[in-house]
Amino acid sequence: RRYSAPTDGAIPPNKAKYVPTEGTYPKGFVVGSAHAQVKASNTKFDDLALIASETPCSAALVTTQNHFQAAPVSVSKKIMFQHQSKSIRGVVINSGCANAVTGKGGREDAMRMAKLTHDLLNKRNPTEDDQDVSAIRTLVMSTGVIGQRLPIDRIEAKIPTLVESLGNTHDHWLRSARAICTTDTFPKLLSRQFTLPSYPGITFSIAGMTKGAGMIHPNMA
Amino acid sequence: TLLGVICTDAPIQKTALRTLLSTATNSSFNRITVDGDTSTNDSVALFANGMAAPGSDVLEKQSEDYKEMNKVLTSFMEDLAKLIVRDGEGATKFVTVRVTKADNHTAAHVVANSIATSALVKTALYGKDANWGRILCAIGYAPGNTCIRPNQTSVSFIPADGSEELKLLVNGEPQAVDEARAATILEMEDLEILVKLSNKEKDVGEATVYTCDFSHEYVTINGDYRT
Repeated sequence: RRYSAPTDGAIPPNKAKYVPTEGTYPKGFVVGSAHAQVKASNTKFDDLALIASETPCSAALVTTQNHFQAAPVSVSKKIMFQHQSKSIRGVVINSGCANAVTGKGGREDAMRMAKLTHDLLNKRNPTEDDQDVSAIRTLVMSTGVIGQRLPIDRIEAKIPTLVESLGNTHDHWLRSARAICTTDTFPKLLSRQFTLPSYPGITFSIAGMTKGAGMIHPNMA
Repeated sequence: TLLGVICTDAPIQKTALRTLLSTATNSSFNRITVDGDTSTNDSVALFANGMAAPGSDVLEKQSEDYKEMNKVLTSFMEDLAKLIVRDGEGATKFVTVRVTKADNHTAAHVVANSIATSALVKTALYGKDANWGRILCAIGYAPGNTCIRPNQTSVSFIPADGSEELKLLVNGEPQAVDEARAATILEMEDLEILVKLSNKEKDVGEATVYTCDFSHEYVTINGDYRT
């Protein structure tokens, strides 16, 4: 049986080639992770991740078209709509519990998770924009078991640690990619550099993390 | 569930960002399948803070920069999406299903999906069985108006080592399959299944879907996931 498989956290030898040992990461983004023991059986591995821009930024979001959209999906879409996809700070993610089919309480939990993270991000990097606007500008995502409420008190207790953990090294990115995993056997992280025709002499960076192993047949819009 | 977060320090206008993400998603994350189940939580976010070129004009739709960014993002997201398939629960194989010469792209995608989600095709791949009959069966029941012409349909395995394709069916006629070679090809971790739906000169409809095999381990993992 696997949870955060293999249970000792070791990456299977045939998958190690897919895990980068270094990377080039975009300027102004910081990432972190923390352990909130969202799933009781996970006593070892980080299960909270935060990816944030040090300044408010443009954002875009695609989500599942499943009619039973999980609470964090509804909440993130609402945040994006309210702020017209601009001045977004980042996204807080938990693994271990999907916060799906959890009704009004689930939406309140997702909102609490996003709000506390956003408030702490604002304290860390205050901006003029944020001083005038108290609304939440941090997205929220969850993955894991469906039909169970989030242990929101445990999560909230660890969000300060999560924000304190932010950094921009390869290790920060890799740990964060690991924290969003469920039955994945390895963290999925890529980074790349590129140039654009109208910006001579400037090298841009792109980095991304993803997770998924089962319940995979996406049809996002 | 699929989650994804992508960050760039390029300066991209928000409407352009939305279109870029939507376009790239349709040819990456929306082209993979592990078990055919669409999650309640699938989400991918793209952030652009412009920090690599502060004070510059932002990238807008229809510019040359937009076209280049579209290429970069699509290729990047395709590579991320493939990692998920490689880590499919219990998977031992990474399989590319490419359907060509369909009447249109939608029909090609539907047929590719039908093959890529067939439990019997996926268990045959796990068992290293060149069971092309199951592939044809999945093509035949693909939903919607796919305009399948059995006597023009061809199926091949394309080996990952670059060696010659193994023809299984040509214009609806089964080929004498070298079982030893088929077994060698199916031993490899990567495999491509190529389906030609017609003899048209021009390739009107084409689609690629990435999938994996289906093993005992998948059942073991999911039989008690909740508890």
